[in-house]
This record gives sequence, C-alpha cells and structure tokens, in this order.
Amino acid sequence: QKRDARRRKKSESSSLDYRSNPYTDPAIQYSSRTCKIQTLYVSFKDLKWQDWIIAPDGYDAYYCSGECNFPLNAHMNATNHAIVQTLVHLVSPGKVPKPCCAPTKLSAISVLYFLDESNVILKKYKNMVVKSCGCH
Amino acid sequence: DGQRLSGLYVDNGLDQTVVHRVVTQREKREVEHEILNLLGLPDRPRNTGGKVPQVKRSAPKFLLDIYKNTLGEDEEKPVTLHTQTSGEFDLTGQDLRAIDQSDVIMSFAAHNHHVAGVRHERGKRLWFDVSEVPPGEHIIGAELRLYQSSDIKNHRNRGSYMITAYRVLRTEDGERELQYVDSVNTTTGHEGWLTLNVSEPLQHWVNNPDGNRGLYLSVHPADRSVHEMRPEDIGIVGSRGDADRQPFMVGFFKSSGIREAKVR
Repeated sequence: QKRDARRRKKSESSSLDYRSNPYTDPAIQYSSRTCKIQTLYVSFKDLKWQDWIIAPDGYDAYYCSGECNFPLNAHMNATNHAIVQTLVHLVSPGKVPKPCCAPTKLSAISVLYFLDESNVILKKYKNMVVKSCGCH
Repeated sequence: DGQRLSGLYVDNGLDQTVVHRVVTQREKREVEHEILNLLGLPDRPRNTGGKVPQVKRSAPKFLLDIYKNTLGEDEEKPVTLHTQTSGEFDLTGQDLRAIDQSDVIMSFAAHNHHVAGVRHERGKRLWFDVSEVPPGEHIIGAELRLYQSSDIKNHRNRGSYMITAYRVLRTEDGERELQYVDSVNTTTGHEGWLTLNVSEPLQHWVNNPDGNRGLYLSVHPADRSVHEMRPEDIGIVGSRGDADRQPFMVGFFKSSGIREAKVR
C-alpha cells in the first residue's frame, strides 16, 4: 500500500511536470496565442481612395502576433538569439522580456495611382506584405 | 462590410476578430494619413478629390496594362514569367526589361504648350510636365508613345514616312534650335502605337527644369526629308484626339533606396 501510494504520488507529480513542460505540452505548443501570421487587409476601397488609386482595391498586409514560448523552433522560425532570450526570460521573467513576434519575410506590392489630373504613377513598395512570422 | 476602419479590432484567441472599440473620425483620419505617409505622399494627390478618375485616357490605360499583364499577384516572380500577350500597347522585350528593373513607372500626358516666339510649323510640339519626378530617382529610360490610325482622310498621302522627335533647345527671338532625339519609320495604313526613345530629353528636363521647352515632332516622306507634313496627315493622333489614343510619355525609374520622408 505504501509502495502504491508513493507510486501514485510520483505519478501525480510527474503528471504536473508534464502539464507544465513546454516541450511536450500540446496545449502550449499549439496554443492559439503562439506567434503566428494574422490576417490584416488594408482596403483602399474602404478608405474611399478609389478616386485616385486605380489598382489594387487593397492588399493582404497581414501582421505578426502571439507569444514566443518554447519550443520556438517547432513552427516559428526563431532566431538563435530568440532561443537564448527565452531561456533568460524563464530565469528572470520580471527582468527580461520574451522575444518579439515579428515578420521574418516580407514582399512588395505595386500601387497604381493618379499623381494629378493627368499623370499616373505605378510604384513598387518593398517590404509591405508579411509573408512569414518568427521570434526575434 | 465597408466599416473596417471604423473600429479597432482584436483577436479573441479563437481565431476570430472582434471589435475592441469604435475609433473617432480624428483617429480614422490619422490612420489614413499614416498609410498615405507609408505611400510617400504628404496628402491625397492634388486635383483628384471628388472627381471621377479618367482611366480611359491613354496614359493610365498603358500603366494599367502593365499592372495587369506583367506584375500579377505574386511580385516575387520575374516579369517574363508573368507576361501574357499584352493588351493593345504591344510591350517589347526592351519594355519588359525596363519594367522588371523599375521601382517607379510614371506617365506624362502631352500638353499643347505654347511658347511665345515659336513659329507654327507643320510639325507638332509636345510638352510634358516632369516636375513631379521624385528627386534622386535614377532614370532607366523613357519613351514617347504615339498612336497611328490607319484611317486617313487624304489617300494621296499613302506611302512610307519617317517621324522624328527633336528636343527644343532655345526659343528666344523667334529662333528655334532643335536637337535630334530619335526617329521611327512607318507606313500609312499602320494601326497601333509607335514608340520613340526619349530618355535623353527626360534626363535633361529633370536636371534643368527651366530648359523644358518640350519636343518637336517632324513627319516627312521616307525619301524626301525636306517635305515636312502634319502628323495628322498620316494618321498620328494628337492631344485633341480620342482620349485613349492621345500621345504620352512614360518614364522608368530605379529608386535611390532612400525612404521618402515627406513632411506633412
């Protein structure tokens, strides 16, 4: 009975450890608060800029949001420094912040608009669309 | 629902977006200005407020043609992979290379710009307002586009012709000096766009705004250079012709890389 009680206690304890283990806990690993790309549409149509912007109607800008928790490399494109910073954060959570969830890859868009009544400009804007997010 | 900028929206943690709070008109204007600033514009472009844009004009149509046929959804692919049979403007290989290299492509509508002291010749004078070219942009190239209609009134004008573009240098005392820019051969009955390389004049006008006296277009039979004709006689559409066939200039620019920070 004593042996069983000890085993039960150990099992409960390891179960608690399991729940708080960020490497193995799917609840943490796949939490919806994990750093990931979020949808954001900038609508030139809603801004009522269609009297001067010819194309496009708007564009998928996206943004990055969420927590940078372990395991960072699972699906977050984390930098090596982000991993170190997360470790330091775990040691001193009050002093050191978690790494930032930010874009890792950006792409361009082209906007066609009237410069004045008769002249038109087609301009390429670099780094306007978030393609992927990661922890920095 | 057309109200996206009326509120601040947040993720509720369940992959759903909910309204956090409604923004004021002032905040909405601030957001608008931030996006304008991002586009490198201090404010909405002048003279466009409330007016219906004239996309049917030749210059906007040309750039829309480039936008639809060469850029596409994914901007990372090289231009050549996107190129379908381009619309009515017949983009050449040279055009595609310029488009591929360009960060900014600008069109300039032709104006009938009167300069005192210039005698009216049979040729056509075209003037372009290039004052909006951002400083520091590297000019990759520029072309003048003229539409030639096969429908001509005087059938005696049938034959081969040469169209020559000159830069107008000086107009004091009624004297005019012309500098050769480029020429193109054509025949009556041809229908479509003709292009002339006008990179040198654009470069000159951007660097010397006061020296911008426009271009002079001269048309003469291919075998008789002294017999100058009116461009209309061989079907060249002028500034008063159909809106979608009016002459225009297009400039291709490479960005200097310096972020435009306009004070507002």
